[in-house]
Amino acid sequence: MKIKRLEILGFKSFQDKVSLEFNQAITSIVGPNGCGKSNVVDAIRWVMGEQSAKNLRGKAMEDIIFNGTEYRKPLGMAEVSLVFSTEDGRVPAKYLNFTEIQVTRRLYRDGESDYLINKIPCRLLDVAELFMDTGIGARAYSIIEQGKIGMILHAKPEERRFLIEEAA
Amino acid sequence: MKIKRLEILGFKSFQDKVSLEFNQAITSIVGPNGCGKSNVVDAIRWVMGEQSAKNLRGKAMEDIIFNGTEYRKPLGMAEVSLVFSTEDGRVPAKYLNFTEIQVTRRLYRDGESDYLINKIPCRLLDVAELFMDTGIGARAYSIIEQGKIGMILHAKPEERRFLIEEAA
Amino acid sequence: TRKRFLETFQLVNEKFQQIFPRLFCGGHAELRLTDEEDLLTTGLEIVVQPPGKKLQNVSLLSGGEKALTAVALIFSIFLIKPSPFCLLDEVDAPLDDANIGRFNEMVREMSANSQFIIITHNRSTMAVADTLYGVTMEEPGVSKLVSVRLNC
Amino acid sequence: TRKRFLETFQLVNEKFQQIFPRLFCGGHAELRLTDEEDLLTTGLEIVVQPPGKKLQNVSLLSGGEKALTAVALIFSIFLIKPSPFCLLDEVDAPLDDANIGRFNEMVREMSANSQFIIITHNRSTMAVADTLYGVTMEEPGVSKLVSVRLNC
Ligand SMILES: Nc1ncnc2c1ncn2[C@@H]1O[C@H](COP(=O)(O)OP(=O)(O)OP(=O)(O)O)[C@@H](O)[C@H]1O
Ligand SMILES: Nc1ncnc2c1ncn2[C@@H]1O[C@H](COP(=O)(O)OP(=O)(O)OP(=O)(O)O)[C@@H](O)[C@H]1O
Ligand SMILES: [Mg+2]
Ligand SMILES: [Mg+2]
Repeated sequence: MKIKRLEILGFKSFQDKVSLEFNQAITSIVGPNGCGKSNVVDAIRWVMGEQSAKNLRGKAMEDIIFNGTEYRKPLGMAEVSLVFSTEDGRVPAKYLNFTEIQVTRRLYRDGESDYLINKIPCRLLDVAELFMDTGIGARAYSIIEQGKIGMILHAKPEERRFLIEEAA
Repeated sequence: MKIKRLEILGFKSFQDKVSLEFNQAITSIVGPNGCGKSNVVDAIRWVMGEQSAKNLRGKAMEDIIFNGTEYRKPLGMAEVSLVFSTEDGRVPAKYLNFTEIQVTRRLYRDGESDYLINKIPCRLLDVAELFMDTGIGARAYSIIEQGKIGMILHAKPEERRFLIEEAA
Repeated sequence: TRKRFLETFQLVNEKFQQIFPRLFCGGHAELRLTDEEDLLTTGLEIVVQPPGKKLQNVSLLSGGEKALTAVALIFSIFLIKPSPFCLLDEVDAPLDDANIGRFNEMVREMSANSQFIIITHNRSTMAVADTLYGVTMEEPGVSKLVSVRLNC
Repeated sequence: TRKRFLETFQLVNEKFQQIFPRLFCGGHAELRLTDEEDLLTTGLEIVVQPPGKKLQNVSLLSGGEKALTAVALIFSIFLIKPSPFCLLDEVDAPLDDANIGRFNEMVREMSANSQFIIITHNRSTMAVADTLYGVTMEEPGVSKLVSVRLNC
């Protein structure tokens, strides 16, 4: 499966819907400090199932919902969709007749949370299974967050073994 | 007291004697990765009395002595001198008739260690006193090491109070 | 010393509230004591609101915003009790061009009273320096110094 | 799984010994298990010798050397078991121009098999991209996307 598109709405600083096409080999995201680049990384981690707000720089998961600005009100929901193309055929059997697979995650301020695959509600377990079967899982060595590259060398040897474990 | 000059010999990657004049308001140190810029910072911390090898990226204090390269042998001693000008008059009484004050620290591979002020052997205590009296002490807010700027925001509130304590 | 801690805290806080908007081109930040009753053990909290944004957890700030906030605090303390010199090793690494520009302006101002020694890979930071020292390793593992004097 | 851990370790180690000299333009590095007897709890040690320098504690390496070594390890694991995509957020921040050049060359090679999404402030890293997305905050606190398509 290849990533095709990322859609962000109400997630962190993305009040208005934003859609990023990822159909090229190398995509670069640029912009001034604080404009939202790392928030895109957080959005990808989140839609892939991140359960810890701390790993998204928040204190509570509610922190990832657009919180308003000096002039705009907060939103009541965050929604991120990751769309994959199935053209390389490496897809679980039940998705073989789809050209794309869309994984959506929503969070409401009251704490209610939804997962959808191709717009059909499902459980976190189904999303986790899909990512596991297709090898898309957010492995530690496929997402390097800002400032985290140094941790590999500063970590204790026992803390580093997970890198090999994830690839094994 | 103002810094006038830093002399490094046998400290970390400085096998040959290197002398940096600091008589300007803003001095910038530049160069490729691994060429020795942060080692200059380590040299300044060390001559000012740093006692922990860990704070100098080493495991044992012996690590700061030039360890040789593929083609050159290790040295047996590291020596760093920091020279201050006394022209602004803020100097302890016993140094009033000097135009400069030179603080020197040496470390030999056998662990033997020397401190000198104006080339006269003295104790670490004398060097510490001199720095304390002249307000030159390596306060946490006057030396920001590479990669350490982020710690201030990531630290716990109790860990940050030392910044105020040092200025008080 | 409780009294001195509180006095210093208040002076630094005042300065921080001036310095932050200069580096961020607006916005607002302040320091708070976690326990005003116990000055011997109280922690130091940092509250930050970049221009136009809402007050949120400091953890949600971007890498560059966190670095610039830390610089604002360091400079505030420095202005209250200057050291003869200030050594900054690649603090500009996470900053964008606009922030580096304001950072360098402030360094130039503060260098009237203290010597600054700045390690950087950034060209505009180099441009602010009076003296440039190049460190090289023509021979691998052996540092050599090349001095390039910019201004007099 | 002990067997798989050891096999993966050996494959990654082999790759790491090829990748490191490419990024460092020479030198040598390898991985070692701290306890070969106990594969379930053994740690992973990294031994590094930049070109021309002596083998020393990894802690003594420079900021840029540490980052580039970590990148070499990450890329080695990635080449042994590729993920469909790789997300790198400002990993080039501590690197000098020469190292950024070699880093970008390697990203371009690896992008034949995986999609790379790279966040950067560096112009030469931007130049390697096929598509550039600019994120802006014309209105403070609200992210907007501007797409600049470079190649087709
Ligand atoms: N829930 C939220 N609502 C609104 N804004 C938010 C929310 N969470 C985070 N932000 C804002 O997002 C900004 C951080 O964005 P991000 O980390 O993506 O910046 P960046 O582009 O990576 O910058 P840098 O180059 O400094 O790393 C912060 O200013 C923060 O206030
Ligand atoms: N005792 C020693 N003998 C010889 N070389 C040493 C010694 N200690 C450290 N070094 C070398 O010094 C180099 C690190 O230098 P330094 O940290 O000053 O680099 P830098 O110029 O700051 O680079 P960067 O831009 O990546 O931060 C390392 O390659 C290390 O091997
Ligand atoms: Mg960022
Ligand atoms: Mg350095």
